Amino acid sequence: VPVFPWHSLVPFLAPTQSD
Amino acid sequence: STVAPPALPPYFIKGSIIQLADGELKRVEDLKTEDFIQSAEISSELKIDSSTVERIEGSHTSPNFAVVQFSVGEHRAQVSVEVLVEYPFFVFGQGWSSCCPDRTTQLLELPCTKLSVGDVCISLTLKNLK
Repeated sequence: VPVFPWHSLVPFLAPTQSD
Repeated sequence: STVAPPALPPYFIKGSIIQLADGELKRVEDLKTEDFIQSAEISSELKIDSSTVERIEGSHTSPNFAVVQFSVGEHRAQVSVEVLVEYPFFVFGQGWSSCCPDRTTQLLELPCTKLSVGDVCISLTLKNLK
């Protein structure tokens, strides 16, 4: 049975740094 | 012409086994907000951001897709993602939600509510590495 890490379920939304 | 929609990742199918940061195993449909928060606290690289849904509209490229615009983090950065309408997001205090919950439940058997403007989703960013 495959086991998936928790973070694979969460979208990675990386805001671009504006400063 | 019709294009076959890409498959959703397998880990959203009901019954999928998910490993939390402390090693605990849970089924995807049993995950709670605290599981994500606690896992991120343990993580040395990832942190959780609050991403508020600001807009949801149909994609111009395919009816199978939607474009979801988020306001991310304390700086409210605007981020848009194009996803399959059945793609589930985890809403704080609520659980899995998608643009088309009927389709999510049909395809994945994952209990799901309707993603709406104003919902606050769990997302990840990198911790500041020094």
